[in-house]
Amino acid sequence: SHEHREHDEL
Amino acid sequence: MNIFRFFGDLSHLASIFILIHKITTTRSCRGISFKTQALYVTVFVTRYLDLFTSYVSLYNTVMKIFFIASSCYILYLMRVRYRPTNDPSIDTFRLEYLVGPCVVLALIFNYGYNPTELLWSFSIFLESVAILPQLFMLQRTGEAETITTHYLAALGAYRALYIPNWIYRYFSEGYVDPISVTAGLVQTGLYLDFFYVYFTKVLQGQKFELPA
Repeated sequence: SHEHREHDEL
Repeated sequence: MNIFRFFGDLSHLASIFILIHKITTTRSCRGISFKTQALYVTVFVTRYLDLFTSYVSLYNTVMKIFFIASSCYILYLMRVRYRPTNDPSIDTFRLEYLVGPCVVLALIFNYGYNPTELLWSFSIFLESVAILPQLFMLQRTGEAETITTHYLAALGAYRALYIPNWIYRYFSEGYVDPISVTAGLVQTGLYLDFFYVYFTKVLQGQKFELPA
């Protein structure tokens, strides 16, 4: 699941 | 972080410095689409709202603040300081054709129905097409100052470098972000025509001119 994932790319 | 992403981000930084250099040294924003620049401010502000909610790294935070600040500064240069050199009559791409579909796409494809995720997704889709008013303007005028083409080349290189970054991340971390990858491939594709002329003309020392 992608939930609560962090968007680390700019 | 891998070298593709790092150099991609450096290329993005370089593109912004080239653009600011072009505007301030020629004291003119001729040939630059205000609409594209306004879309980039929208992209950065909607995507980097997470500055206040999640911390990734110092690098990440500094870059986010830089992108928001520099894009706002470019709008200031175009709208205030060098306003007389900005010609809205050739910057005619209809923004509603870009923003509307991006809102719809973000509502369909996202990683969570909350404001932060929806705005993040919207910003990814919007970034993928934000360059269109600029490319449309280039197509219309049929030529560009060399410095402007260097700006576009650096911006395109940033996008192109994100592709090997995703391939690398897939093999090293098993990480795939389908929304970023899909939108990113579309975005990079938009530069292909430009890159063809850039490599065959500008880098051979000729002026950027499109066939009539």
